[in-house]
Amino acid sequence: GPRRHQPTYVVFPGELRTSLTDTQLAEEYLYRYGYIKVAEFRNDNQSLSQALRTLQKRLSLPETGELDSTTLEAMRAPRCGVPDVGG
Amino acid sequence: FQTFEGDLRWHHRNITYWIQNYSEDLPRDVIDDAFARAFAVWSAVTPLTFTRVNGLEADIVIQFGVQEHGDGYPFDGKDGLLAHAFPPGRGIQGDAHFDDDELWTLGKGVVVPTRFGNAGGASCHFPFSFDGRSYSACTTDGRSDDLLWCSTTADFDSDRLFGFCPSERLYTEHGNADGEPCVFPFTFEGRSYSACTTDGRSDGYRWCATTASYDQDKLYGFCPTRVDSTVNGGNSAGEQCVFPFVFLGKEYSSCTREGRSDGRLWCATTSDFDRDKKWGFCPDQGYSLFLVAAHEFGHALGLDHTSVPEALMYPMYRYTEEPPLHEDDVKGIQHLYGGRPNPEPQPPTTTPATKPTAPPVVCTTGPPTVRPSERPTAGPTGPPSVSPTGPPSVSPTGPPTAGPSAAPTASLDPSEDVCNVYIFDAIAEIGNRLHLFKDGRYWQFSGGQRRRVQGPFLIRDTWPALPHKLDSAFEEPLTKKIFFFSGRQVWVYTGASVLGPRRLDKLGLAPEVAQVTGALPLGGGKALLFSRQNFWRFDVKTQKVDSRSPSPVDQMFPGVPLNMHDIFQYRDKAYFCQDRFYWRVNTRNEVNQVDEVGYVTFDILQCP
Repeated sequence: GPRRHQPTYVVFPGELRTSLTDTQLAEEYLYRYGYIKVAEFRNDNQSLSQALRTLQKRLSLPETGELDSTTLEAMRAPRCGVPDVGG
Repeated sequence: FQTFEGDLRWHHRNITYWIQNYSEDLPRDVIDDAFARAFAVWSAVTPLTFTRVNGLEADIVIQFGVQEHGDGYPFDGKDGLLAHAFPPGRGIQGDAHFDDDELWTLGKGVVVPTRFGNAGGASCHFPFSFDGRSYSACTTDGRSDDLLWCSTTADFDSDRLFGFCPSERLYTEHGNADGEPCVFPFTFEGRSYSACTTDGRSDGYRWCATTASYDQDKLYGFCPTRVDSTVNGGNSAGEQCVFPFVFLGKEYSSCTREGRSDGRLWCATTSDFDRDKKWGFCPDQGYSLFLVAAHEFGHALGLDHTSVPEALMYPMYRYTEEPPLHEDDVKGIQHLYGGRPNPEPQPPTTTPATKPTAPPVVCTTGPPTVRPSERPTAGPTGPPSVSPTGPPSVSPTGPPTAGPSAAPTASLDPSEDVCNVYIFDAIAEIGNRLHLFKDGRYWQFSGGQRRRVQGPFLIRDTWPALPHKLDSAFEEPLTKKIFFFSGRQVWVYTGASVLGPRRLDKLGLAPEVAQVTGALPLGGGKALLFSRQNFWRFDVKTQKVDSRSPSPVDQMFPGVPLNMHDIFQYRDKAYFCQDRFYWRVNTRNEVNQVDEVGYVTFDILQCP
């Protein structure tokens, strides 16, 4: 019988987002919704983890401080643009 | 709940709002209604009222925009960030912005109102099956005149209900040609056009001439949007899919997930993606404008995001058909404005305060007379306006001049007039008044000397557990229990308490009984339940039909039509409805003779 062909994935022009890594996506999200201020961000695991913990608490997610799949899924969900922290 | 720093709130009660522009994803009246209902969510639990005005002086200015749209907080293309709003205050404060790179719907796919056909303007039902194939967009299949049509139910083959989709070949909007359809080819500035164009305009709206020469006659109209095949996002938002198109050397004649890892449907907007690289996302369920607006208006009133996932003010989008307000939201808004000062609102005696949730529906006049293969007659639409070459003085994005207001007003909406409904979902005598159900609403009718019609009311306001569409209903005179049927489900209301939904087989009806089309209470706790050409004896006490096999209707009620869509009792007589007619049977004399045939609206409801 026919064999499933291997899917070919292409990068569609004009679609930046898919090319972000998970960490880049997380940093952009944490910044956009007020969990970290640019000035405060020290690009180290500790401040990322702290910000993630704040987000997880705020969105009633399991508070792991990790960029786990639940948190990534929440970051990819469609949502309101008003920042969560800082008004 | 959270409020903004300093408990920002409005210091007056009658809040005004202005819909500055429109998305092309939804008919305008559906957008107006979605916003009005979104405001009503908050006015129902606070002393606030919301009045629609026309101009920047409004407290809340509502705007659709894409990417950077003037406030320094750019949107981000399809999905992701859907909308945002500013807390109460002057200027941009209090305004709500919606990302027009999203597909705005009512949460369950594109809303495509139809014209002509035999479904009375009902919206397309996607997907629908025709001739054994499934369609998720309008099609010209089955027609020789190339007009786009769709089924307004899931199955055209069995229901035969259809309408014509927005198309410039059917009509145009606004402009100065009274809605006449486009004429192709037409000449504009010496060039020939065989399709709609945006040439000559800076606002990007597609238009056409309604005569062969725009240069000579200056008659034009705007081309209706085809939301069912317009793409969102990608790099050709607002354009149409082109089928077939070539992708990686293979031809596709419908939207595809190929090439993507996220499983989203896309299409090319030219015939060759490999060459032109032009594409966009195909319509999906979209986002409910009503729900997102209700959330954003929460911000505009002073509420910040909450951590309660079930609450309306939780930042993530979640589609629900339930009333969106959570107790957390109510606590929050009442912290800012207090509760609603009046006693519980009474059902309106004349018209409801809220607008219907669906586009106006005008029902058909009898069995389908226009088949997909016949040409409809065109109808005039749209106000005259300016020529496309100069800046429009009244642009298609200009708001209509009238709109819903907080105070109940006499409704001009034809769909609210019971006399405009020709085919009712269900009719039943409840509490000595005739109840007529249609599309989630119902009217109460009292005949006799003084004809009195009340409503429409929302079914869910009186019987919250009921679905939008009913097949039949009846009240058992002894116990006052009210039975509602829809599909294979039954609900039994005793006062405010409800039992159900339960499956029809709980009543002893076999699986092949697809629906209960009517019921006749016999008194003494007995009734007859009807389904198509058969009926069963039903014991209200045991809530079971008797085990004998069903009896054919025409055996007991000779002379009534066989394909009835409703049977009900009214003033001790049985009414058998087919289409917009009824056959009345006098059941008193045991002979069950048809003693009258008439129109439901003219002869029962005494419509003019």
